[in-house]
Amino acid sequence: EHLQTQNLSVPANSRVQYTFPELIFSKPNLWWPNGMGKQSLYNVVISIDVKGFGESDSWSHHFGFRKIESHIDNATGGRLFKVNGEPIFIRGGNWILSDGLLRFSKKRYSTDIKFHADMNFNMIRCWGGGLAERPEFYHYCDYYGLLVWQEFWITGDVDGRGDPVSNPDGPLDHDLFLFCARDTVKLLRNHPSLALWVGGNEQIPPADINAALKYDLRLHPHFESKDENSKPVGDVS
Amino acid sequence: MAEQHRKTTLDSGWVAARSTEVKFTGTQLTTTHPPTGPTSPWMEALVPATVLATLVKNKVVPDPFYGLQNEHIVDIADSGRDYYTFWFFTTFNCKLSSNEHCDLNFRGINYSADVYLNGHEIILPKGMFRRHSIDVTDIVHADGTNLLAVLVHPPDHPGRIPPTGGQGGDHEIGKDVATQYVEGWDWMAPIRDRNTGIWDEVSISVTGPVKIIDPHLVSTFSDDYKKAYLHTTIELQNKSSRTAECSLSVQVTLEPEDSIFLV
Repeated sequence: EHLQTQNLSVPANSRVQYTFPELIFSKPNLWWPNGMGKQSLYNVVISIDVKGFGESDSWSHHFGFRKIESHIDNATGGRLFKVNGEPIFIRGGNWILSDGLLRFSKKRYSTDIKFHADMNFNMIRCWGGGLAERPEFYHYCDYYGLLVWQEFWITGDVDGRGDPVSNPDGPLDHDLFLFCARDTVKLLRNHPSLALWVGGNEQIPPADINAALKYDLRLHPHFESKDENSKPVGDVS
Repeated sequence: MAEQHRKTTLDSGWVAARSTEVKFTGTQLTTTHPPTGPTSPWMEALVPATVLATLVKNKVVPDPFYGLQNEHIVDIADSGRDYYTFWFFTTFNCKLSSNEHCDLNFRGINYSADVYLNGHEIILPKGMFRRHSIDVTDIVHADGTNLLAVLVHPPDHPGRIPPTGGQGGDHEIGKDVATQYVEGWDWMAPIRDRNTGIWDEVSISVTGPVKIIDPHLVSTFSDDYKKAYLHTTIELQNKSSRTAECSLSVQVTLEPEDSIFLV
């Protein structure tokens, strides 16, 4: 349906970032959470051919067109979610991990996550004392329509609010924490089910980590409000 | 036409052994003295998973999730970190044509590791939640068997479980960037090896001179969701010593729903 090809030169021994001119879809099939509509998924394939060599690499991912917003509702003090402009009543459960010896399987993920959908849930909260869940977990959340609230690796008990009080400044290596957070975001960010990144469980991360996460995860100005008539142009930076 | 790029997952044929029971170095294990199979001290290993998962699979320890069997497994606080520092070993083949490049990828290691491939050592940095991608083009045997050994070290601060237990034990694990439930919680007994291991996918990927890295897909909307825009940003790495003239494509097709199949 939608195919776009661009030519560009990549200098020897270098690494560049490239942004395609945006693809426009009229009346796209939207992705909806469980109970609000279909979980329409598109298959996005990116490939690169090199002159004199042929296909050098390709990448594919299921993608869902959806807009997820949330804010603290002054009336209730709770977080109010909207999907594609529609408010949604969140029915969710806590998730730690599917096996304490980390023996994960697609079959187990599919079964566990379908079970949540069958219970009429529409969100799973990945607790900060567990894991950043894996692409296979998110794939089945995409497929069954479970929004995901994904916490980073801070908990009140272990980081400054436990008994005894310990690690008030979080992990020893903040740069390592931020490196892991950024790499995790890159691993998971294309999944339509990913609804919210959260600093930690019952605890705000140390100020420098929290500020960096908020900055890194803000909506990029490029996507704030697209002017429909903007000229599509490739951008190599 | 070059062969299609390809990715091979390394999730079988692994063996493991406790580091203190192996007399060879990583260089020797991946050149002159590779293990010949699951004979002591080596055992069949579960990858991806944890050290404890391999010990349970081989019945070296009881399954911690039955009865009070977890009490019969020595905790890392009492055994010391070396007891759960394990070697993992496997072999793989990887045919490379000219101008093709090969990466060895780890999607998750808890908590750090020393990798040996055909006698070459690569030290992986710490951190449970980070990927590692190593360009091994110059190290792999393009027409033969490659020997891979990984020495996996537990978290730096495994902590000690107080007699009273409690949420997160003595909280020492919080000094590392790793999962915190492993010292035990009100709903969970402590995990004796603190989930040490090659806990996520290991793969070999072969590409041509230019590799696609971490694409980012974003959708925006107008006209009350009647129009959508797909913004696609990628990183490209040219590993060759010449400028690459590229043709870059993005194609989007609707996934058929369950009841519909494309013919």
